[in-house]
Amino acid sequence: LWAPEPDQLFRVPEGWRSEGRVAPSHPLGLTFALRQRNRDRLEALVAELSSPRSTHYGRFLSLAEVGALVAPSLETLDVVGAWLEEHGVSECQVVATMDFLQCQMPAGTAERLLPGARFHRFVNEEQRSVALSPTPYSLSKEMQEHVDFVGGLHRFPPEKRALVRSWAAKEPGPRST
Amino acid sequence: FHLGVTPAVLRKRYNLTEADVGGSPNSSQACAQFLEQYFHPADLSEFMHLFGGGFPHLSSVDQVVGHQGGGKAGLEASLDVEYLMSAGANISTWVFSNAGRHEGQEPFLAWLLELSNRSSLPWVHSVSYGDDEDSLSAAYMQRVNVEFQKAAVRGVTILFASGDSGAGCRTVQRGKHVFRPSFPASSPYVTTVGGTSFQHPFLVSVEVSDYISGGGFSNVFPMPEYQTSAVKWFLSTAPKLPPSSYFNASGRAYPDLAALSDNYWVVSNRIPLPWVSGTSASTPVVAGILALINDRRLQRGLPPLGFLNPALYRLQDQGHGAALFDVTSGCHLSCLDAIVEGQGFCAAPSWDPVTGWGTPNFPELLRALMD
Repeated sequence: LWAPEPDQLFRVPEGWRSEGRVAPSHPLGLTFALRQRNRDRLEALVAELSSPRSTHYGRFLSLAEVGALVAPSLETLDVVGAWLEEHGVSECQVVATMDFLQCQMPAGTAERLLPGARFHRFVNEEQRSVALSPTPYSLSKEMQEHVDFVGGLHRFPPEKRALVRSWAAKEPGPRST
Repeated sequence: FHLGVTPAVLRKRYNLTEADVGGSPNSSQACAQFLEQYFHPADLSEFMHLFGGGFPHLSSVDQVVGHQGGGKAGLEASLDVEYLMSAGANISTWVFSNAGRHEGQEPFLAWLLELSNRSSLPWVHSVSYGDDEDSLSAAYMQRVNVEFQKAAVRGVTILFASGDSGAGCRTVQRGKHVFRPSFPASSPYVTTVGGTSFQHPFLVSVEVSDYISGGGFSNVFPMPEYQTSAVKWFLSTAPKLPPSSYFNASGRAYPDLAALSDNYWVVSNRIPLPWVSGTSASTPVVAGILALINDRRLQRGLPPLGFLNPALYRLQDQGHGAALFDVTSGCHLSCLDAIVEGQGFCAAPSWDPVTGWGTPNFPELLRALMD
């Protein structure tokens, strides 16, 4: 087995609480980031098209051209497609550039597909709920060449809020020594 | 004299005249919302009624992508839309609303997927979202970085708020701290916006760095070529730097530029609220100003700006130093320990990791980027 994100921290943010494991039939949506082709070429193109010194400055690509550049190889699409089908996952949508696959499946299937994952339901103070896995997932070694990571397992929705501070509270207090 | 930052104050400070509004049918701008934070069209309308006098503007959003729920408006969403449409006045505006409605769907990933799925996108995007770099997997950050490259080659400008925790702080072992960079602010393929405040809080005066302004050096992404000389200059000339063990001097340094981030007025749920602050305020302002520059470029048959940083870091070399107001005083927050005593980096002449190159001087920045 291979763990794509062993370094991803699972941290329950303040205001969220666990409500235990979800039922195996609980519907989930996971995002598979498929390995793209021509990443080096893409990086070089960014420099060429964005640098005012370049003769190609501003000659931007269309979405179709970007797709043609980075879309995963047929082998990747075949291998990942067959693996998902083998596990009974068929409800998938691919993005225009072919490098993300969004699939719907029950939690039980997701846990068989991604050994190590255990989906729990977390609820916040506004009754927003998410099903995430506090334990790391893995993929079969065969997938190492074809998948970058699987989204929807560990990261909570962003909680960033605008600051509201009064003028009186603007300056930080005296520093402790 | 003013009682807080409003569109009129921003337009005066950044030298935007009544005529500096959009006019091209092809220019466009957007902001992205996460969680279930929604803006109310009625708030935007009231905001423009109260604060939009003196310059032509639109009072409604052209397109909402995703689910725009009911209930109370979110302060963050109101702030984004109201100031994006005040700086980028008269420019078609989209809101990407990414609540992540299906369980397991990551709202930020949902936004990235939208970018990969739409053949037609607004040219400028303002995003106020960030996570600690050390909380995210390398595989995730590297792939998100590639998604920004995909947007860059399409001519899309993406701006991220630099964060509101200064240099940040993380304990690596008992009593030993390091600064804590934020992602995607630390991606070399986005333009990151820091924050400033007026030296005199009630006058449209010179700006100093806002102590909350996020900034520093990535521990994941190496320093891109476009910024090496500017950052090396800062590191070699700064009168006082934090100990080198606190940051990775060879990493991508941010922010790239800044705008006012303190004491904004926002209308949310029909109530005008003062004292709204943070780099989530400065980011839509810079986004709107860049959308105006795109507007002029498109009117002249030039391509949009696209990924701005390579051009931005060359302005100084090309003699366009007046394009940004250099912010040279004030320091930002960091670890509260005996070594750094709560102080991170300090603003300095030219680029610095608190306010980048400084804040926009619209007519000069326009001239430089039309050149």
